[in-house]
Amino acid sequence: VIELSGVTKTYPGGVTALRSVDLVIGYGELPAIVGPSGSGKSTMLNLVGTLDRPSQGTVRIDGHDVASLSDRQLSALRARRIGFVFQQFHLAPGRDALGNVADGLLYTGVGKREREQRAEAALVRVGLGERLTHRPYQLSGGERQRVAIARAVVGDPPLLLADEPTGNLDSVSGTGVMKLLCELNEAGTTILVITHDREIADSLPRQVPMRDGQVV
Amino acid sequence: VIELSGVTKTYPGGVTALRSVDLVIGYGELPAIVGPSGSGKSTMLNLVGTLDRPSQGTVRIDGHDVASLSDRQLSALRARRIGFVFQQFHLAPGRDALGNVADGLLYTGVGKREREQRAEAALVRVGLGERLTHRPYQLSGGERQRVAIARAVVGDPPLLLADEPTGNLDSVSGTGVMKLLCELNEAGTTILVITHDREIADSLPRQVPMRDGQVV
Ligand SMILES: Nc1ncnc2c1ncn2[C@@H]1O[C@H](COP(=O)(O)OP(=O)(O)OP(=O)(O)O)[C@@H](O)[C@H]1O
Ligand SMILES: Nc1ncnc2c1ncn2[C@@H]1O[C@H](COP(=O)(O)OP(=O)(O)OP(=O)(O)O)[C@@H](O)[C@H]1O
Ligand SMILES: [Mg+2]
Ligand SMILES: [Mg+2]
Repeated sequence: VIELSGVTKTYPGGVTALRSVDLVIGYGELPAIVGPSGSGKSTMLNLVGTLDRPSQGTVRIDGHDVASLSDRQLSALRARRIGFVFQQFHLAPGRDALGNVADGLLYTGVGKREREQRAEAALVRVGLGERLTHRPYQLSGGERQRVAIARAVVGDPPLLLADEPTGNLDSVSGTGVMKLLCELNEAGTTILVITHDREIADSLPRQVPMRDGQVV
Repeated sequence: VIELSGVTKTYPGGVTALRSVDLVIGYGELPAIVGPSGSGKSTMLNLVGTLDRPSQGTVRIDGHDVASLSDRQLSALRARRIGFVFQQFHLAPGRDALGNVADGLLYTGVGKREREQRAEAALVRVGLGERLTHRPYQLSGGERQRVAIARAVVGDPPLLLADEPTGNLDSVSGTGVMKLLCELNEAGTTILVITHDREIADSLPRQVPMRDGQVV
């Protein structure tokens, strides 16, 4: 479902975050992407999620060469087929938890009432049933992280990209999140998990180690 | 150096984040504050750091009742005696790494040239000597976290409050940060560390467990 061929990413200013990366992720996989801070993990996830374009090389999602898609086609791809948990969450500050998660269903043709019902169910699933009306500044770090997770999964996307999904969670909440991801994976979701947690990485079926912008 | 007596914190809207907390931290201690997501850890750290006031009870820093200090005296206390590593970093988006850290010395009477030299040394210490001119959006999650750490320690404050300082770091970088904190502690800095990392918590001389707004 994901194929990177010879992917290089150099940022303006000269930092090469990825160097000629080749990687194939099959449908239904659940790999852990691991490696030191600054090794290029989030950069790679952004390219897979079509949030950025490579400087060189090809990114294929579902067989489509991402470079051949228009911005409009890319938006549609992202809205319906890719769920993203960002390392820094990126919640809408003016929306409460329910609104933030319901917005994850905005381009899926689902009506407002159903969006809110499904958003509530997703938030209850991550233990936030009592925080629906809180805005991000009224939530703890780990609560914001769980809102970001709920928003990414509420639309049941076929591909889920999770950047450090348990970084702000205690081991009990973190285990709960990993259990949720494993259940989604068993139901068919392909999930890439960037994690610094050695135990979590080792518990997943495959590990993709990175160092200095390369897959080791 | 820190004394909380009967401290309660209830947010507008009714959430009681802390309930009648009593806690004494002595000079030179290095306790780990642990507990589930939402248990009140960051709230407690904000009260200790005088960034917020309790709804009930007393917070004493260095023997001073925080409630009896004017806003101006509180600002002076924070600028010179307390270093803060925030759970979400709060870096200035328009300043590069060097500027962000140099600003940690702004109210200490140190001239610009020395601020920048000390900022550079602090950044080199956390492995960011090659990222001095990068702005926060040009840094990885773990790099931003390390800039926040460098900014908190550059002024060598007697009290350091660190909220999840290794949450975005791989184990090698995380170990490096804990080593830095232990060295500062040996040199006399009192350090409170909120952490979800069991190994890190167990490696510190004291653990303060929290649950549902109370110290257990
Ligand atoms: N401004 C606010 N208004 C209302 N409730 C709040 C506000 N800030 C925090 N809370 C609530 O207070 C509780 C404690 O928050 P706090 O940030 O102290 O938790 P924490 O222990 O640091 O959690 P984490 O490990 O997830 O960072 C949380 O349940 C949160 O929803
Ligand atoms: N916009 C940018 N401009 C310049 N350099 C950048 C930019 N964004 C990221 N970088 C650099 O690219 C490198 C890789 O960044 P990336 O965010 O992919 O790392 P990471 O593996 O996710 O790290 P972490 O574990 O700390 O989150 C880092 O060294 C970073 O400084
Ligand atoms: Mg990252
Ligand atoms: Mg917190």
